[in-house]
Order: sequence, then structure tokens, then C-alpha cells
Amino acid sequence: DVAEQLTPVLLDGLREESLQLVSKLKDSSSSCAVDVSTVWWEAAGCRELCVVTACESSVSLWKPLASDHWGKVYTWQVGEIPVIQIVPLPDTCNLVCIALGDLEIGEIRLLLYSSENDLFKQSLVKTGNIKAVLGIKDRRLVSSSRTVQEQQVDIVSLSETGRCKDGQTLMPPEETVLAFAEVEGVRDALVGTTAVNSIVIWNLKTGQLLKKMHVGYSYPASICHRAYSDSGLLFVVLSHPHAKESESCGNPAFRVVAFNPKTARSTGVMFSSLPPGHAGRQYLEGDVKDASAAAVLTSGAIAVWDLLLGQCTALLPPDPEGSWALARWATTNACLLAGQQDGTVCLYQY
Amino acid sequence: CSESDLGPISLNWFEELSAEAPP
Repeated sequence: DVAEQLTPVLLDGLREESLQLVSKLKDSSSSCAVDVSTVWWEAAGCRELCVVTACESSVSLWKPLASDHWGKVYTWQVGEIPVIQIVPLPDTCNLVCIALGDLEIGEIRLLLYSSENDLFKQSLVKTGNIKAVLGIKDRRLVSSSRTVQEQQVDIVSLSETGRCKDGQTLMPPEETVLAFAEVEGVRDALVGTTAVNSIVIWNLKTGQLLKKMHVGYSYPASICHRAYSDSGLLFVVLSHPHAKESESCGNPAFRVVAFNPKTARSTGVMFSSLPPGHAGRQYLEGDVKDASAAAVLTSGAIAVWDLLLGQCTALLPPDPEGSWALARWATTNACLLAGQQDGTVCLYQY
Repeated sequence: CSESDLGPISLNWFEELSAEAPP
């Protein structure tokens, strides 16, 4: 019965129409799109949801203009260390956080506008051998970093103007933490996934490591994207970039797993598998917002799933001008930011 | 999910684990 319940159901005739192209922005000076995100930006008393695009050597801020067009507001040049990712900071305005490095993150910086001296600036937040970073509520950044001997899990609080206010340390697990997610429904809880496939839970207020729970050997390199607590259970949305195909659950890209934090026992709630014809290696990278997941598949297409239904609900085939390279959800609305390697970003209403 | 699969469930799991865990 369980196997039957967990068998993924795919909609017949995946529809591209459920994604409607709203607008397109093209950075003519960029040729190496690395990441895309959205940020609230206020200028001259007008607060707007802007788009941030990153290539290896610069990060650009785009504001909406009339008729679904976008205008570049500013470009920060970041120097010799390449940008690896944009780190969204929830509930902030006029702050963009980026991670820079070569193979791993070596530096975290803030990009901002200073009204004091009417300048766009950048400031250093942290350096080190950083494995994972996440922006969490109340303008905080949590990160895991390693020295030869030990791992550190730190929180940095930022002021409204982007200054680092104070720091806090969380008790590190033995294994390297590769991803974090805040727990919706429990104010001070944070979870992380580790290099040996465990889920760890912290108390953000006290820094305590509360529990370590195993995800299962069938899903190596699981990454947590989202977590929420309901009815005494901890539900975690995991992605499985390297999961193997199995008869019972197909080729799962994302899973919702229910953990009982008291006993560390778990059960799979829903599998979201690759659409038909996309077997084998799965996806390059993806993003989760609420119950929606999006990922770039190795075929160059973008797939969108409803995680609660376990269904792939939309498929964007590779664009004739080039394969998709990035898939991100905007912070508001049901808007998908789909990026191509040449720096073109398409905004789709979902 | 039933209690038999996952063991006894507590709505206050976060507070209880925080009280049990080393400071």
C-alpha cells in the first residue's frame, strides 16, 4: 500500500502554457550568467521588486519599467574572485548578498546603496572555507565553514544599512553541513543537511544542536530546501541530484519527508520525479518556494513540480537560442526567473 | 503517518528537545 501511495503520478501532456512569458531582460555586457534573484529596492520613496543578475565578475540591479521592460540601475564590479551565487536575504530592502570563490565559497559580501554619501557600495561580511550559506529572517546570515580541525556554524546579524552587528555560534555536528533551511512554524528552529546524509536541528536562540536524523543511503548528497513543522512532525523538502532510479519511486528529484524529531524516525510523504523522457542524470540545479519546485534538467529543459501533489506541472523545453542554465523563484508572486548562459533572463508567470 | 511508524509524536518537540539537549 505504501509503495502504491508513493508511486509518482505525472500529468498527461505537460503544459508549457502553465508558464507564461511576462518579460525578458538581456544584459548585453554579460556573457557568463551565474545566478539570478529578486530583491526589494527603495529609491526616491518608491519600493519595487527588482531583479538581480550575477555573472562571474559583476552583479547588476534591474528595476521594472513600463510595458514589462527592465532598466539596469547599477552594476557592482566585484574584482578578481568570481561570484558563485546570490544569497537571498528575506524581508530586507536595498541589500544584496553574494558568495564569491573558486571551487568553494571563500568570501561573502553585501552589495548596497548608502544614502549617507549617495554611493553604491560593497562590504565584506565573512571570509573562510565556507561550505553553505543561507539568509534567514531578521536580517541574519547563517553559514558553515571548515578549518583543518573543525567546523564552525555561525550567524551574523546585519543592520538595515548592511553593517555586521553581532555574531552567534551554533554547535557544529561532526559532519560538514552542506545546506540550511529555516523551520516554518517554529520560530527559533533551523535544520541542515550534512555530507553523510543526516538532517540536523538547531535551536537558533541557544545555539544547541538538538537532533541528528538520518535521511537514508538511497539518496546521497541530499540538500534541504524547505522545512516546516505541523502536528508534531518536521516536514523537510529535500532534493536529490544524484538519486538512483527505483521501481517504487521512479527518478525522484525532490522528496517531502516527515520526521518525528522526538524519535528520529522518518517516512517519505511525496516523491516528485523527473518527467517522462528525462531519465538518467537528473538536474543541474533547482529552487523551491512554498509547494513549488523548479529545476534545470541535464537536457537543458526546466521542469516545475507541485511538491504536495508529487506532479510535474510544467516543462520549459530548451530555448532555440540556448539551453536554460538557471531556475529561481521570485520572492513574491508565482514568478519563475529562467536564466540562459548568455545572461538573458526570462520572467514567467506560473 | 501513524504513531506506529514514527513513534510517539509531541506537539512540543522543539521545547522538549531544547530541554534535553546539552547547553
